[in-house]
Amino acid sequence: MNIFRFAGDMTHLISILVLLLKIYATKSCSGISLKTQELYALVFLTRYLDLFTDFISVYNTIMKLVFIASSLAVVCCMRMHRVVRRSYDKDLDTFRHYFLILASFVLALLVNEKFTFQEIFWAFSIYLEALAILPQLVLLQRSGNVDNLTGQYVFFLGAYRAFYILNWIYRYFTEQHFSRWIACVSGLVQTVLYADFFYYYFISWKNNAKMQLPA
Amino acid sequence: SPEENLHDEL
Repeated sequence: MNIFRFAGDMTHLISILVLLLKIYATKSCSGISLKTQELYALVFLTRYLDLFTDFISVYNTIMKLVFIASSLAVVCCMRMHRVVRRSYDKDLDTFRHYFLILASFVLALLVNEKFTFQEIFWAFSIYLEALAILPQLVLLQRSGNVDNLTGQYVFFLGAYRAFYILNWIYRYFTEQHFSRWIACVSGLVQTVLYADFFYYYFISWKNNAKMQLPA
Repeated sequence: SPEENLHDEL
């Protein structure tokens, strides 16, 4: 464990807490893409198949449980909660996310560490996570204005993988035969996808104005 | 070591 990875995990945890706060405090999920939440639930379920077989550390196990439980809780809440579900922007959240699932799975069959069930699903979860934010970014683009908590949620979600890139650079220089190129390349793509969001987020922060995405 | 757990990250 290094400071970059710990900062990344904490940033990821903060993004989840901000999302839960937004939904719980406002009893609304307007501006949140259910499809991105479903993709993230799938990412964690397929990435942590080794949850009960490979014990890394207490921290690792607890964080995996938190990520799985929170992503499922958000999906269930957005689908079932009678008040929250009414605020879901169903007609704006129309990204065909099944294509993202299919593309990630095909790529995982072709490019993986080892052609085994667990490694294919691990690679699938890595590729899917890189693309999972797309429905959310498209929804924000369509809805134009971004409320503070949603903006902070997306910002921290994007920032966490940027910390992981620093972690991989650090590990590359401090550990022999460290090669996580699947996670590195995918993490780079993932972070780049946030580039324009980060730009508009920074502008709104600099001008102390409400965040506006160009329609 | 090759058998080290490749996926020690979240």
